[in-house]
Amino acid sequence: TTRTPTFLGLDKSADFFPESDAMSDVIIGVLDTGVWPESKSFDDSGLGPVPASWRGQCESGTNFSSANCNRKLIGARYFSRGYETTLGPIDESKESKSPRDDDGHGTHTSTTAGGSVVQGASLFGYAPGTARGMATRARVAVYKVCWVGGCFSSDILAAMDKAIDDNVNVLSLSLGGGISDYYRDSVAIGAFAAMEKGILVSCSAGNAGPSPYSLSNVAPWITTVGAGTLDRDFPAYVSLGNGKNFSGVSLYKGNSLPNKMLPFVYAGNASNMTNGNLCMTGTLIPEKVKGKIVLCDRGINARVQKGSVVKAAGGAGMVLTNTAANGEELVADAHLLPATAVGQKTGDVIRDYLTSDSNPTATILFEGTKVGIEPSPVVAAFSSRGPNSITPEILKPDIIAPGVNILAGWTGAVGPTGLEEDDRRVGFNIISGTSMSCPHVSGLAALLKGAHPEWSPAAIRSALMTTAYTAYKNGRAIQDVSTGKPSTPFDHGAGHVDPVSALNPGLIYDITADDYLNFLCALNYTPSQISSLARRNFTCNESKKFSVTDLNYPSFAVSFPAESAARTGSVPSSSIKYSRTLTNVGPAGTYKVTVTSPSSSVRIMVEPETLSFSQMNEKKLYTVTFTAPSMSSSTTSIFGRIEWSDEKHVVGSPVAISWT
Amino acid sequence: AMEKKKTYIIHMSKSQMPATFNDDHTHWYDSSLRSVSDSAEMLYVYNNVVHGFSARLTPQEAESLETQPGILSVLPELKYQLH
Repeated sequence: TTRTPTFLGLDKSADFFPESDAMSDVIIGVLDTGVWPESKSFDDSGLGPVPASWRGQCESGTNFSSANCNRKLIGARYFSRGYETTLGPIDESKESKSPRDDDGHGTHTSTTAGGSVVQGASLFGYAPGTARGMATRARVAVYKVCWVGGCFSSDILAAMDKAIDDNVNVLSLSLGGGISDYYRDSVAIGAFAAMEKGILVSCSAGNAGPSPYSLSNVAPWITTVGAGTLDRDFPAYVSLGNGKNFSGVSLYKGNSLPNKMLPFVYAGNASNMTNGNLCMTGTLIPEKVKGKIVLCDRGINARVQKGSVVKAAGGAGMVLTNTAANGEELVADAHLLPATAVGQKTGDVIRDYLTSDSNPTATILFEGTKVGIEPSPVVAAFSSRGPNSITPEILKPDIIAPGVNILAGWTGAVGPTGLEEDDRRVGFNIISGTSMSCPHVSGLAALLKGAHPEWSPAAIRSALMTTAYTAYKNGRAIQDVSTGKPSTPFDHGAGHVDPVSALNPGLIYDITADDYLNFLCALNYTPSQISSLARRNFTCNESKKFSVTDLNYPSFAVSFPAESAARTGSVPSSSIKYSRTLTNVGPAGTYKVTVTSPSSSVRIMVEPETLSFSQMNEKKLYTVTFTAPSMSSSTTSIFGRIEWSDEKHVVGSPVAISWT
Repeated sequence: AMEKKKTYIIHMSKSQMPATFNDDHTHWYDSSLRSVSDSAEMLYVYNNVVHGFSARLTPQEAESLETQPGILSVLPELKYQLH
């Protein structure tokens, strides 16, 4: 990626992340649509021999041979039996029955996580710079499990099964399914086995935001990653005939619009279809759009397809407006015609102009790439949100990372829009989604694994979470673009990832496989459900009282019982006790706790208030007792923070308190 | 007409594998599958993530398999999307 390393402080941290051999022994496995091995991001110059720990292979198939692998791309496998059994044999004229990426998504995610340094990268000149993955010296192994017709769980399980045999250290999955309990969710099942083998599994949180309860991949043994923006934008203004200008974004590159105002028409008025405003295939009347700028509304079909529809109908350009679902979040696209994307409010004003002006005109002014944009990061509107619908007491997402307008490697099989009619071919493409933020964290986890080979997956995640930031340098809270207000832990989890701080977190919250099994007991899993998930006979100790609040998670989600409808007399209050164990991974030190309680009605008591550590890996336990009056379930959640500090390290945990 | 087959993930309890299989769990899986269907094909045998396998079954065969000894669960395959 370009810009992200700077944004994350990685460019200044070369000495922090020792380019030691340990770093280049870390292997990132990516389950996705495969890989385009010719991408410059898989250049292996300067890399030593493949790590001795590697057990994987470079499988051959359509348009792919084992010669396509090297010391950077050390493994490539594909899994299609589940896909083919359900949808029929792969049509090899349409997709490669091999690890080859015909889509682009897999090349983008794998190069984001572990791509080599590539000078002079850009997309048509946009987002120019030196592209590099998060862990430039890590090795990459790809497992193709996603095909044109989707990603099937029997294939995903087979890939995870093989990745464990192959000895990867990190698994990156930018995919998700519907919300189902952990023992029914193949990603959760596979991730449990990987976690037991010391493999950190990083997954995308989903793009169903900003609705609450919209997360995917919420198992506590998975690192769940939401998306935030960078400090980079691609402005393309809409200039109207009434002299007004409006901000938009675009990645269009091609013949400019004529240097004059053009007639401007609303798609809804240039169609015989009721949903003509959406610029779907075959809905625009060419006579009404020819040579004009067309205003289209987002929704239903892909954004880039709208541009293609306008172009096919003879339109000169397109202004694409957000709807309430995306609000003011602007995602840039490499449209096939001069086009720009504007926010919902702007769209409303422009629509008014189109209906009120008798001779509406417009043009689009492209400004290229701008950096230093503030505020940044903001939580992306599409980033899925908590609370965790499966276990409300486990706060998710865990963290956010860059996921909007991310440049990374691309396939040579399709153009940047992925549309059939797009015959352009690019080495890098700019796309958005939690699919992009997940591999950022996968790569950063690989960096930490290289620096601390002895750390468990939970320790690595803890370091990333407790050092994440929730405020800008000016002290203001990170914003949520969908509300324009400060985001909450249900939006950003522990905050935005800060890899340089994560390298030396001071203390970590570690979690073992047995801790997770006790967690399943607390969920009242049956022995059969536990056995399905953990592949062992594990009986919950009848004499022990299990609680989900005992899972040593680096964040807190507290669910108080909502008050019963009829309440008489004084307001009852209830208390919930959490216990946590901190492990020292830094120098000796004494840590003092600071509690930020969200409101006077909620009491957060931490005991003890001081923890002293004299040696590495020393463990200390503390308890937190939350006390709050019972409130109605409609009470909005409130948020606090628990921080331990020895003046050199801050070990921060978000607290989300709800009444359910 | 043959009921439409679907793919299922079958979780087995290895500790209940009959001694006659001499620890050859793949053979045990296969014989469990054969007990409900002559034609069912095994897609994958898993070793690390699941003790079990995936197979193509009719809903009726899936239901019948679930009652076999040593079977923990027979879960329908799920489809996932890229994010």
